[in-house]
Amino acid sequence: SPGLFVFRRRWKKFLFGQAIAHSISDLSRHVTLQIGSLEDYYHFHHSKTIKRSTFSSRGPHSFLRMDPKVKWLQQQEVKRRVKR
Amino acid sequence: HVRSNQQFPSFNDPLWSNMWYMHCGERVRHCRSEMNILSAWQRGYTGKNVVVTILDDGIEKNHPDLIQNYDGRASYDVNGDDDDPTPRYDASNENKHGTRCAGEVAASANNSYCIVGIAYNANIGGIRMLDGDVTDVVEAKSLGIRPEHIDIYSASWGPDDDGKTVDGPGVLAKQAFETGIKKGREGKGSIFVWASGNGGKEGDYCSCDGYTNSIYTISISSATETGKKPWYLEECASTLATTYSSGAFYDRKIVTTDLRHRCTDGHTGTSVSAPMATGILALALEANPSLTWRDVQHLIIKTSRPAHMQTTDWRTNGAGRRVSHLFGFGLKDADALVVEAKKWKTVPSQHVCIGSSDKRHTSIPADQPVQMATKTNACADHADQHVVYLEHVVVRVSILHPYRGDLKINLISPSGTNSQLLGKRLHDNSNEGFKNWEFMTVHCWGETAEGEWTLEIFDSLTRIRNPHLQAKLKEWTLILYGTAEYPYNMVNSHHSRSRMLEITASELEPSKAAFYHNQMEIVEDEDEYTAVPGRHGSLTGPCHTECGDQGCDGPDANQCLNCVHFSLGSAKTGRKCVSSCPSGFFEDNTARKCRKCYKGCETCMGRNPNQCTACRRGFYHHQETNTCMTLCPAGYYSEESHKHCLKCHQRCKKCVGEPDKCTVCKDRFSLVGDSCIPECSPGMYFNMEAMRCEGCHPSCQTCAGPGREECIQCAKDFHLHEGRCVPACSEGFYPEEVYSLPHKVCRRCEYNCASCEGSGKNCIKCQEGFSLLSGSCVTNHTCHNADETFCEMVKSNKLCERKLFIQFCCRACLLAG
Repeated sequence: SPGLFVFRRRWKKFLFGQAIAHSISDLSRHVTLQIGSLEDYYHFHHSKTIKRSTFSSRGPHSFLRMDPKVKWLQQQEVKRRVKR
Repeated sequence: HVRSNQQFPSFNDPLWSNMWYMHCGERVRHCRSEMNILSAWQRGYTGKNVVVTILDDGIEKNHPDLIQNYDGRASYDVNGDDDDPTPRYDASNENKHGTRCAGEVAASANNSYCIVGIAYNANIGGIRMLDGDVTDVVEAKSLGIRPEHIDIYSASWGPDDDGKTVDGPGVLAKQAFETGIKKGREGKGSIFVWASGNGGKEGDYCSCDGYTNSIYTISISSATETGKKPWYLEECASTLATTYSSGAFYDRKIVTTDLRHRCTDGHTGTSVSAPMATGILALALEANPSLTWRDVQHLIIKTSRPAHMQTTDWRTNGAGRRVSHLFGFGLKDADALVVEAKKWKTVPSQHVCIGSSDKRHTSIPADQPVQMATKTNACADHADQHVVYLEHVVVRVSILHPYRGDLKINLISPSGTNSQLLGKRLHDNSNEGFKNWEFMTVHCWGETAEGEWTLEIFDSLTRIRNPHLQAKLKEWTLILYGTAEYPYNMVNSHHSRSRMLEITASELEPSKAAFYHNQMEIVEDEDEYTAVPGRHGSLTGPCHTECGDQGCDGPDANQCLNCVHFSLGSAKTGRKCVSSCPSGFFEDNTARKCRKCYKGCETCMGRNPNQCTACRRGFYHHQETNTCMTLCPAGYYSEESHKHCLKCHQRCKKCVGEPDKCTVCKDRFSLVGDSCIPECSPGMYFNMEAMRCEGCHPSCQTCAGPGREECIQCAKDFHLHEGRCVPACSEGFYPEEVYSLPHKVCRRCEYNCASCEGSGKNCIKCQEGFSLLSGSCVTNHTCHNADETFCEMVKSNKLCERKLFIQFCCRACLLAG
């Protein structure tokens, strides 16, 4: 319904490089994924975060947010897209 | 119509003859203009070595009409995270969309199956990304799959077209577009084609879709077989061009490939048009693979044709190009596109000039247009940003508004081109306004950027609102894209110039006509039209009949040395003798010259603004002041059949269409329907039967009738609760202030809360079976698996202080200490 957002367990963040992304994901037990052909943007996934929720999650990614090498972090929100 | 070679071999694909949009040249067809695809094929362009992908719900890669051209490297399954884009099959064939779009582009020719794709030798792939949760990451990933391999990404989806959604690409999808145009196709830029929108019936406006409204996407709209607007089509200023699609139920639809190895003749919507445009672009990329993403947009604008696309919205911009909010620059022409593409020279680099933001908060009173002007030198003092010739123009706007759908926004360029950036959207009752929303127009393409730009905002009062709440423009910024040099070389420019000269003055809007008079130098001047000594008598033939007694230098009307009747033009630019002055000029009998009327006048008695006797198209004649105006002033309405400004009823401050169809009333009158009735004092309403003011229910401050359910605003200390005004909210509700209302509204407390204070999240009493914990209600049940380690994790992460986790074994852990 309008105004209802669904959040997914995956997070993206902006870093300085792939090696740093992997080291951070190892420490925080996240899985790192490449986002298409975008450089310095990584997609993080943690099995302990609620898979799909109507509330923004405040789970294990808090460790990610606290890392000084992380410039920007955003939880994925499901968007309504329709075929035309 | 262009060359249609009768010798062109017919295909054996069974639905070839049903592809009506390929055969418009035949007399029996309803479509009157060709997209000239056959002609492009005849030149040998069929999409060879061009790679296209369809961003959608998958592609049936083993469909017999697609298998030959299927390209696995142009495909991916983002939903399933693997290389196989095969759609998920279900009983309703929900995921047929991508396969249908793919067939339009690259179905094989002459294989005795279904149809012939527009680029029937192109490589086709599919990116499965719509059959699952779509997030910013999913979109960014999809838009950036193998940009070095894929040439064109075709998307026929977007945010809801319900007429109330304002949504666009997120941070990452925007980044993917930018990366694509910078690095895709070895630096020439990925081509993103987008369906302009399907919400015509919902009154949607495609500028509220940030994908189709982006400078990086080629926004494609649709026309029916007879060149009309289909019911689903949305309009906006960012639409670049059009292809045929479908219309009402009796109009033919599009034939293409379908799921489960089938064919269909029922494909419809703007989804038809984007892949059709994609196929045509594949032909152009075969003709010239070195085209950049901006070359492609320039080419589309140069070669698309308004012919037979039916709308009154066609206008000519300051660069001489005809453009409409429905069809962009017109119907795509494949033949013209490949011919131009073949000889194309890359346009100069793109400059971006970002104007300074105007942050003055401006109130926008209802029903009165508000104009904000800004003068720009288009960054002339920064060589790397200087924009002389325009491409896209973006206006970034922040507006507060209690009912967003009532807003209309226009942008007027220095050349006078008026783009409607936003139309009224009746279904959009959001109070969120626009926050840094970027509206884009292509209508000023080719014009010069320098000069005065005007943003016009109109807040039309279409529903009952709190009269004290006004819309407010918080900030706006003009962003100009374009080039410092003229973008076309002489070979290329020949075509456009010849097109320009085909436009007659009567076709132009008044402001453009004035501009063109300057461009074509048909300006009058004050110097005398006298004979040149020594040249008289050198002719052997007769002079033009309009030449006077001083003779001529040649046989034409522009070679006279004086005139019998009137002279038109100037000495600098050439003038000629005419028997009567054309429209826009009046006859100065003393000087025997045609002198220009004031801007907007079609005919006039003199050059002053109040001497107009008839107005040009787009202007209304005010008979009391003899002036021409684009908008009738307050107290007058525009009478469309004769284009006059006529007086409203004495009670109306403003009216539309008829004198007593009021939209705004004079002081001491209120609008009811479209009539102005005497205004009643607070707490009263006007009883139409008794024709007198009568009292509202005591709980109402204003009302539409005597009942307690007819309050418009609640009386002091009353709150709105389920349609009534009540002194206090009932249990389980709390009063909350609402931006657009003068009184509070009762909102429900959080789930499981019986009574709350201040906000829904501050519970003071829980429902049975729940206990109060930090303002929330937690279940009385306890968790069985809450061991010591688990509770330590709960404690160290302070989960019980967080609303989301408060049901999360908190009680069990608390009881366990």
